[in-house]
Amino acid sequence: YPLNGAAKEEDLDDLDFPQRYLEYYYNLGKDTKQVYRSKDNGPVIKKTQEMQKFLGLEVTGKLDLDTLEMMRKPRCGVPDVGQ
Amino acid sequence: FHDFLGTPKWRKNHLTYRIVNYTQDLPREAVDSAIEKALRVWEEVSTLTFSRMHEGEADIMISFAVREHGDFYPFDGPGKSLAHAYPPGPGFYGDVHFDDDEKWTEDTSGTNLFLVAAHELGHSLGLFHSDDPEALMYPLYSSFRDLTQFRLSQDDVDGIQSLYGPPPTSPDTPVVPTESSPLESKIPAACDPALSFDAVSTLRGEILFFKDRYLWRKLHWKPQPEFHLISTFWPSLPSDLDAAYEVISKDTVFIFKGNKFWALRGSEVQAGYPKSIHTLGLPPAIQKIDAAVSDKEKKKTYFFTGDKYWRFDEKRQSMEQGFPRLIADDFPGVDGKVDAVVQSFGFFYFFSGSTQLEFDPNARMVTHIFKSNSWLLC
Repeated sequence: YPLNGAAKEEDLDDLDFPQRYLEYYYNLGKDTKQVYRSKDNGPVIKKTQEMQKFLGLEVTGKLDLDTLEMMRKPRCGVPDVGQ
Repeated sequence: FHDFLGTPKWRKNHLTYRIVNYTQDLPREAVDSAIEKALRVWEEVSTLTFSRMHEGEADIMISFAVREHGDFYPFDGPGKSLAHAYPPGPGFYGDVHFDDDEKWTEDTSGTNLFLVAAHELGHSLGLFHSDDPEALMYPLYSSFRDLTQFRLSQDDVDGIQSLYGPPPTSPDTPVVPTESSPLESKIPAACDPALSFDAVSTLRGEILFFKDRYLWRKLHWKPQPEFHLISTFWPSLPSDLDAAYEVISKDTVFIFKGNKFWALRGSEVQAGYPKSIHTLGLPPAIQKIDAAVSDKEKKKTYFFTGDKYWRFDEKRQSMEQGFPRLIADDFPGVDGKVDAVVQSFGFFYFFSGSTQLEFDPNARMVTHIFKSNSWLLC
C-alpha cells in the first residue's frame, strides 16, 4: 500500500478487507485469521489465485492493484465458490 | 455456467413471485416493471413462466432490506454487496433480497434494478455464479452502456436450459399443466386452414391470438410464435374470450367475455375487475361483444357486435353520440360477423372465420385478404 499520510480508520479496515472477501466469497477458512501479517500465507495465495482465475484476472496469487480494484467492485452477495 | 451443489431446481414450470416491499429510490411501478422485465429475460429462453401474488407465500419472495435483515447474511451499506438470493426450495429458498443502502435506478446512473434483479433471479432459478465475464451470472456488477441492447449470454442460456429445457418451439406443443384437466379440449393447430380466433390484441409490441384456452404469442424478434395456455399468464382469466384490445397509452389490455371485461397490465390482472361492459356506455340490451380495437393515433376504441359498432372516446372516457352505426357503412368491404380486430402498422386487420381483411382506415377500403392464420408462419 502507498504510504501517503496517516492511516485512517477506514484504511485500517482495508487491511482486513481482502481477508474477509476471500473468507466470504471464496471459502477461505476462518482459522487463517490475520495471515496477511504473517509469513506463512500458502492457503491465502492459493485462494487468491482461485479468485483471480474465477474473475478472469491474471493469476499471480498477489494482491496487486488490479486484483484489489476488482475486489472493490460492487457485486452480488452470493459466494463464488462453495455454498 | 455452474449450478448450486446438488443442482436444486424447481419441479414445476409455472412459478409465483411476490414483491414484499419497495425501495424509496423508485416509484412502485418502476420496481414492478423492472422485476417483470427481469423475469421475462428467463421466461423467453426456458419453459418457465411466472405470475404475481399480492399476499401469502410465493415461490420467489422479493424484498429490500439494509444491514442485518434476519438471514444471517447482513448487507454492508452502500457498494460492495448489492443483493443476494437463494437457490430453489421452500421457505426462504428462492427468495431475493436487495440491499436498500444502494441507490436503485431505472438507468445506469445508480445501480440498475433490472440488471441486478435478472442476475439474482438466475440464483432463484438454480444458477450459481459463472466465471464468464460476459455472462449475466458473472458475480461483479457492470452497468451496460445501452440497456436496450441487453441480451443473455449463451452461457446464461445454456445454464437455464440445462435445468428447465428450451421454450416450446413447436406451435403444437403448448406448455400445459402436468395433470390433465377434466375439461381437456382439442388443442387448436396453428396451420389448420379453418382456424379462426376468439380475440386478437397487441401487448407491449407483441400480438396475442386467443383461441379456446390457448393463445399464440407473436414476438416481433422471433419468427416462430409461442403457444401457451391463457392461464399460464393470467390464471384468473376465463377461456373462450369474446374480444381483446390494448390501450397503449395506458399500457393496459382489456379482455371481454359475456357482459364482463378485465384489465391487464403485463401479467397482472388489475384490481377491481372484472367490470360490467355497460360501464363503458354500451346499452343494457347488449350482453356481449364480438370484437374490439383501440386506434392508438385517434385515441378511439371500436366495439363490434353483429352488424353494428360503437365508438368510445378514450380522451373523454365516454361512448360517442350517434352510435351504433352499421359496420358496412363505415368499413366498406367488411361484412359478416367480426371475430376479432387488431391494429398494426396503421391498418385494421378484421378476422372473420378463417378469413382476414386488411382495412386501410384512411382510404376506407379493404386492401388485402389473407388467411386468418397468416401471422403464425403457415
